[in-house]
Amino acid sequence: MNIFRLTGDLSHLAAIIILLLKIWKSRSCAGISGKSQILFAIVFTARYLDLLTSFISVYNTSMKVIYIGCAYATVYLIYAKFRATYDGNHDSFRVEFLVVPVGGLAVLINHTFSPLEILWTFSIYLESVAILPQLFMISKTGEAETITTHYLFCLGMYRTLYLFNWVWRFYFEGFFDMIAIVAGLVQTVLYCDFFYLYVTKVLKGKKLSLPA
Amino acid sequence: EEEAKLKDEL
Repeated sequence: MNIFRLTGDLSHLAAIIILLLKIWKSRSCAGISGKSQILFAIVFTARYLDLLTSFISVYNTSMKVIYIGCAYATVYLIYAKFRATYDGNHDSFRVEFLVVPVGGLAVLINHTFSPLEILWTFSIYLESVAILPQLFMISKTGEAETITTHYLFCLGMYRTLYLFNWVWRFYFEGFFDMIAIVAGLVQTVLYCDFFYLYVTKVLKGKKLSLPA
Repeated sequence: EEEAKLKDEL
């Protein structure tokens, strides 16, 4: 464990909790892509199946359980409890265009051709693009609530911090995982445009709105 | 072993 990984994990946790609280407090999931949230629930489920097969640490297990639990709670709030506020018309990204190629890639490029390993690889690839329906929704409506941008910032920072963690681990432990690194780079690049808007607009107290 | 090492990440 190093400082980048820990802050990355905490940033991830903050993102998840910010989103849950936003929906819960406002009793509304307006502006939130349910499709992205379903993809994240799939990501956690596929990746953390090792909860059933191996124990790493109390920290590891509890974070995994919290991530999975919160992901499903978010999906429940969007599609059941506050369904009336869900903006399905603007959440029109075709997720099969992500899931199918990513599934194929996971079968083709993985470390070991075994079910658990392929599911793990699938989750790494899928996570890198799972935010696209959300970003697509924002580009379609041209705006995002400030709290939603805080969520996206924390979520984007999490993988960015993991990139530093992998540099650290390479230098100090001689350890690297090409699948995670390449997917992590893709994931971070997808947030760059958003990071720019967040710093130049949201941090200066303006609402995030895109030119028409 | 390399594999087990990575899986400690979230």
